[in-house]
Amino acid sequence: MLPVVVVHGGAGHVPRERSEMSISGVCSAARAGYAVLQGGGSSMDAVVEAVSQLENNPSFNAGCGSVLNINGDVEMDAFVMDGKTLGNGAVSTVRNIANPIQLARLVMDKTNHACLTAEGANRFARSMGVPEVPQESLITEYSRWRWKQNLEPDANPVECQMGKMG
Amino acid sequence: TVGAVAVDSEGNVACATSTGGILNKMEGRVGDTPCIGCGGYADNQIGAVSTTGHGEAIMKVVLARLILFHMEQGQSVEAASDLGLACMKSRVAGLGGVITVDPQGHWTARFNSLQMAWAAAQSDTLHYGLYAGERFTQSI
Repeated sequence: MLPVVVVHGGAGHVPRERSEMSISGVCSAARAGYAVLQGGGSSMDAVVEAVSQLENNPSFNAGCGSVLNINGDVEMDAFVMDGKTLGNGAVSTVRNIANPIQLARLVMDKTNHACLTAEGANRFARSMGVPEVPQESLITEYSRWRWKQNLEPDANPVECQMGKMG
Repeated sequence: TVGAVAVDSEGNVACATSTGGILNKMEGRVGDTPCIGCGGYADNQIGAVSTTGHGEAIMKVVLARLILFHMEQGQSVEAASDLGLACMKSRVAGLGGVITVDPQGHWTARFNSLQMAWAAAQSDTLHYGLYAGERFTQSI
């Protein structure tokens, strides 16, 4: 039964024209995580690799392709947890970082805190040599279009994103 | 939101979850993802979970740790995931999805929204789906 890796690309509304990209994205991320396990990597290595791939894929709401906040900016959250030690690390409302999941792992490995937020998380990234990227590189045409669409007074962003109940 | 759970050949479990959050959220809004027990949880003695969905609802039921609680009570990965999602739906009308594994390598992908893209790699077989009930396979 072992090893195994499972990934998700987010619950909610996936427009028909984007479903192919979503499926191929999660399949390649699962393959990448499984390759890490087959190469003797740890389960933590595997989940960080798989999620990094999904963050780099503009089809998903994480890293590049993140949704925008009300001001049109990208603020991201990420979390990792190790079942062997119960070690965990997280970042919240972090900006200008391509792979927040790798920063969350650094919080777990290099600090004795559980979560770093906002400017503190960005300062920690700089101290760890994690390069900052321009916000524009994280914004896609689709995420900007959805942001504009949901600025209307009668918009319902949660329903737009989550869709209907299954 | 994106996420992953894994069990390596030594039986160690782990989880990872990353997100841009909710569309047009207020500046500074933090959802479930970075909150331990909500966006994810991992314990070698029980299993690992990564969650996605309406963060404010997931936090109210502490969804990831709730699912592992049900597994501690003897429920399967699938039954525990469904119980957690049903609690979120009935208590706070929350929509979402989860991926769950146990240390023996049993896994599931469950959701109460219309769609969730997921994939699983095990024993050189790739399983995947998008709509409820879908489960396609191909060789890795």
